[in-house]
Amino acid sequence: MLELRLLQGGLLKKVLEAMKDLVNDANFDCSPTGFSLQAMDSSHVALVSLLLRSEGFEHYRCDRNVSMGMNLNNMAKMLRCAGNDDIVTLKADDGSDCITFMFENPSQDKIADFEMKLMDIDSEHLGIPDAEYQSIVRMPAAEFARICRDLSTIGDTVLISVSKEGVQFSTRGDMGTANIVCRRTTTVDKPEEDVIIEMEEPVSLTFALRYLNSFTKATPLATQVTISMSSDLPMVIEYRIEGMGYIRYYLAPKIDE
Amino acid sequence: GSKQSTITKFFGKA
Repeated sequence: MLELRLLQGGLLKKVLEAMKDLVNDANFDCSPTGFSLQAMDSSHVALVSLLLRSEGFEHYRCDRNVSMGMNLNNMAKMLRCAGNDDIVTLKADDGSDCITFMFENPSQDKIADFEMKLMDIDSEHLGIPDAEYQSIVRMPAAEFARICRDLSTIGDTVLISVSKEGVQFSTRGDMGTANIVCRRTTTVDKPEEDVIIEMEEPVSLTFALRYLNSFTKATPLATQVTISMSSDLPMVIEYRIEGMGYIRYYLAPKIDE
Repeated sequence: GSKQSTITKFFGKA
């Protein structure tokens, strides 16, 4: 028996919007720790890792570890039928081939049940090493989204270079080039607007902008985004979900031939 | 030119 009740149903809606363009089908893993997912995009260039910890749910019952295969587009469609302020409950009986999404409006006078078929998905988890990254940048999530969107109008890839002073995003295309530098900030009164750089070593890596633009669908989940890079690893873009966990995107770099 | 690498080049099966 699985029963997960989340007071902020809007959060689950945002989570699905943040994953559905990257991944078609994925297994959600439910354990006493929480509700999680790990999946790659079809070309195996990007990986998304989601964790919603059990403590973040108003009610969390998961009698045994279960893996439920879902089509993320269909799940997103069903969740779009929930109001942003609705309470969302996920329910599944042991061995059932479907999951029920129950939506309750804040005044509790409208209750909706949506039942979705589960799928058998053959997927293997990858071991993500616990790495110390050479450069970590924390910046406003909306600013990062804006930069990725702007640069993708000029070029297909972005060179991200981190130094002690700041982070530089550069691209080039048929019409010309673009460079955006975000300097490290030192203000303390508005931490959500800060650009913070923790650098062990300067890093410069190239990434495909279309994946970064897909990751920025998670922007409504967090005010800040953390970008971690090392020269020999995929980058990690993390959006922390307050009180619940995180959504992390791993992106393999472009490598010089 | 540059070539797109894949996640599986870096992360193995758990």
